[in-house]
Amino acid sequence: LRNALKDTKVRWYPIPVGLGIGFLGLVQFYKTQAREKERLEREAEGDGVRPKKRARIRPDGPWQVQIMSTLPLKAMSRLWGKFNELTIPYYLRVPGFKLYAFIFGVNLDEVSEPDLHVYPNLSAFFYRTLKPGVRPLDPNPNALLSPADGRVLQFGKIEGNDIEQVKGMTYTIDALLGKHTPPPSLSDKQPSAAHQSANPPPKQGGEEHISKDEEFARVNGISYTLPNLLSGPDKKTHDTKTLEDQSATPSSPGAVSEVRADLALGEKPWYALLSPDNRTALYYAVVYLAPGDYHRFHSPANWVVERRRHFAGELYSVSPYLQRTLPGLFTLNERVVLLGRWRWGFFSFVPVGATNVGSIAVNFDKELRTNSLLTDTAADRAAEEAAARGEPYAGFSEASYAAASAVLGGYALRRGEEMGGFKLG
Amino acid sequence: STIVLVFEAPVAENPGSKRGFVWAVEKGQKVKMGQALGYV
Repeated sequence: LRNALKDTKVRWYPIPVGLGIGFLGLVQFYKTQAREKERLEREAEGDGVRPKKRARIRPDGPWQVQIMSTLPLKAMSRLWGKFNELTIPYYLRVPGFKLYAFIFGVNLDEVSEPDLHVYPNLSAFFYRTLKPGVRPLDPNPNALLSPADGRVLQFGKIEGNDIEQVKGMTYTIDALLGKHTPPPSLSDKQPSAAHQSANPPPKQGGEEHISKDEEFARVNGISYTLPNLLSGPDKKTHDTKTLEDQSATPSSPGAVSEVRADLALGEKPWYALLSPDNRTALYYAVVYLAPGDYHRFHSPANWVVERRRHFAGELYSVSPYLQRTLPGLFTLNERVVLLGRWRWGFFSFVPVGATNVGSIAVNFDKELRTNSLLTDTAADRAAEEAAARGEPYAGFSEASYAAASAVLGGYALRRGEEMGGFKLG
Repeated sequence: STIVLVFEAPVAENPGSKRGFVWAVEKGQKVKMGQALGYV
């Protein structure tokens, strides 16, 4: 053996690059598996200093889902976002975007900006706007509009707490929206300065000035409180502890105030909202936006959004295949639940993020940050604090828009009005 | 990406009645923003 080793001439041969990459991939996969297993074991015992961390949500399902659940999806999404924010060379933009449009079926005639050179990168092109008039709203005022371009994957009525079992799609409304807690009633805070300037107080001498918000509420049959009640004796104040935490009035109508969501307040099942005489029911619809679709979303009706709950979940793909394969997918993904009311009662709007489209933007909520390390750590910290107090963690951070309008107790959205959108990464 | 709407609406008293919420789409149908999903 020594002679063979000594006498044999060393010769190098090239191996196929793919083989090399495959080998490195396997080594990396094995390392992450081992590291993840070790970390989970350490978390399960707790390291003695911090309380045991909440077990990470582990979805079950076929092997594809198992593999996905070991991938660092959020990190991949952020990387994908960064990659798509790289500036594309000027002369490559038009052929590049035309290729993207050809592959994903984008109708470039509808894009508001005819010169595609304007879009510095794919991320900007992805968040493109459309020409005015290319998306006419259904003329019937009683129509519930589609909030975006896409495909209707499911829709139906919600029985009790369970959203109807449709081809393997089972989840409870509590898991999707979070537990129902009473919405903040109109607070006794003074309307914000911006609000006052937009809605001057009634003139003396009996001349009544109807503010925009009152007009909106009246026309759309949405409950509201007259401003003079805010200072009158029968002002209604909400006695929930959390709301009293709202110490400062935000300075701009769009600003939000943080409320501590991990205090479960007066939880009731969602269907308790329904009118006792069963004249109303809860319905749901799921619209899937494909990569080539216009990715801004609009208000499907005239409604008032009172608060939002941000679930900093994972970012599994929401492709129709995975929706069929992974029951309860939406209860795992990062999403923003906008809760409010419309003419017929409760109304909610839930944009759900995914690996390739991780960030959700809401135009009137400048403080919302999704798919960011900050929100992840904040969510973990909140979970640990709740665990340390021995209280359940609701799994979301909630913010109220009550300060946006003292009359409506929330932010008024008109049908067809752009609300925000999905951004790459 | 996906958008889920959950909302309260009047119940159609009996099938085919004009009152109440009625869906105006089919499963799997492609829709455009502003198109009606249903009518109350």
